[in-house]
Amino acid sequence: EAKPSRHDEL
Amino acid sequence: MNIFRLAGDLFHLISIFILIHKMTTSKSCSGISFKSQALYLLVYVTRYLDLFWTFALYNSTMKIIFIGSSAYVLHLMTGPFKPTHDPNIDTFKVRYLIGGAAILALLFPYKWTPAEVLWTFSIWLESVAILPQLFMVQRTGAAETITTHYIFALGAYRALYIPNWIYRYLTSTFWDPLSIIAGVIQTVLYSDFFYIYYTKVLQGRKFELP
Repeated sequence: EAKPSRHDEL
Repeated sequence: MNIFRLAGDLFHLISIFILIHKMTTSKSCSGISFKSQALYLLVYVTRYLDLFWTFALYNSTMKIIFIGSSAYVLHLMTGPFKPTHDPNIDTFKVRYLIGGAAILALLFPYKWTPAEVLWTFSIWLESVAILPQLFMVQRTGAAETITTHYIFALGAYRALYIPNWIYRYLTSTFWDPLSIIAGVIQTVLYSDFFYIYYTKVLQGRKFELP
């Protein structure tokens, strides 16, 4: 998984 | 990815499946709030704009499914099953929800760019998008069992995101205060419904408000 981001959630 | 988020997303998929299944088998959208469904499409379209510039197999696929199925539900409600929709009981004033979400998004986005403001708008709007549906159930005082399963699955999706956020904070100290506040509000809005669902529907009784 790449750098945690709020855009990786649905 | 973690088990809570995966389970949450699966509940979201299940809720969509239940909704479309209910409508196509009964050839009716009675009991379903058109306004809530329209708000959800607005939520997905404004949140998933990044489909145009990022790709990740899981996320992108799900985003397309959510936008597509939401548009399909609206198509069913405005086309084939329109006669079964009663606008007279779907009277929640959504302009306040859209207005409130827009104000919050303009005041407190992470960045003042169109995409970020729209993302923030979608987060706030999603937290209250179920209200027209809950209002409709409250007005009629009862709901078909299948409709209650739909609302439950949709609520379980965001509720499961809460342990996901705790897990993400603990494992990578990542947290997103906006999503968490809005997600908790969203779950709280469902709590009354969850309670009645547990005490009535799961015991095989009809969903009727006390």
